[in-house]
Amino acid sequence: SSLFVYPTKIIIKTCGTTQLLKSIRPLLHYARHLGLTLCSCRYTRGSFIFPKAQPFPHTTFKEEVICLEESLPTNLCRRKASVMPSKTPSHSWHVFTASDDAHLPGVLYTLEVCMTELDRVLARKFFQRPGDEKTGDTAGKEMTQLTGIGDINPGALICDFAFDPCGYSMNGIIDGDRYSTIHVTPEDGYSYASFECVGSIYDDHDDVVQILKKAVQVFRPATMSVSTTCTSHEVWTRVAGALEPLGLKCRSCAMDEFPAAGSVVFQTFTTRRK
Amino acid sequence: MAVSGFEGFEKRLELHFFGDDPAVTEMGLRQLDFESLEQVLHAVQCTVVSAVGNSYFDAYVLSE
Repeated sequence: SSLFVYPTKIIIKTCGTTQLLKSIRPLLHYARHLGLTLCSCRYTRGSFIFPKAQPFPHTTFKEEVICLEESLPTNLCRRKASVMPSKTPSHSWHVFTASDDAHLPGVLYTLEVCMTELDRVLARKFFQRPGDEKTGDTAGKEMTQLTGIGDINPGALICDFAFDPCGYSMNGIIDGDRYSTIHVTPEDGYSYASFECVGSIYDDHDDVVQILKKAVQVFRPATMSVSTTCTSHEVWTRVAGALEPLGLKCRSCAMDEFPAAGSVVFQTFTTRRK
Repeated sequence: MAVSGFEGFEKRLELHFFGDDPAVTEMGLRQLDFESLEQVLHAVQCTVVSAVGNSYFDAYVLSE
């Protein structure tokens, strides 16, 4: 899980049975004391592997939306919730956005990649060796190096951590105000990895293609989804072009518009053998 | 947790703020002390396990 704190922006991404939406009220409280007012909110997630294990308010998307609606101030009057479908019913993308009247989408895009059925040999690299006395930090550094994660953005400042007995999280700081993050649950049967990065619509779009290719090759998943939140259509149209040479075929693509967020495009891919 | 599985799929929340005082917004939320962040994370049921930052933002790796 990851937390990014900017002067006027905060991003929290958590997995497991965490109760993420319970952070909203305390965050608003602390922000108010700093003289800051909330102007937009975006909540996203995929379909849970174990939905029945999720605690309230994450039991259903409907409950999550109610919780969001009740937690957010009334100045965030432009609100929208949507479940974006795919051809696989177990892979949907859940999006809620809210903003005030003045908030406009920025020039940054967000790429959220969810990968399942990871290559077993590659996933094994995210297990600590029995008897290994390494700490989470040192084991994390070793995994970053051994798996090729460190080569995705060679210039990034990386903060990595390996969990005991398995699992891995990494935050990367790239080009000043840009971040990337990777989280891995390598256990066979429910293996999962996520990759997320931000970029600008003014960037060279070949950069995102190269980064996406490198990230996916670390895990070689059988199934993956890519959600692109962006005001420009230049980014999402490059995604399939990046993944198809790796043997991943685009099976579905859904698009929706959200106030103050721009377009959200949700694409799913599976290996050609599936 | 169901069966023996660990839920990998993340929930992601992004909040944007504005302020009228440029002196405040220059550092803004980064002025929050670690104890306050820990209280927020306590509500989520996470803790900080590692951290890094630069002049633009702070990045924390969390438990879970």
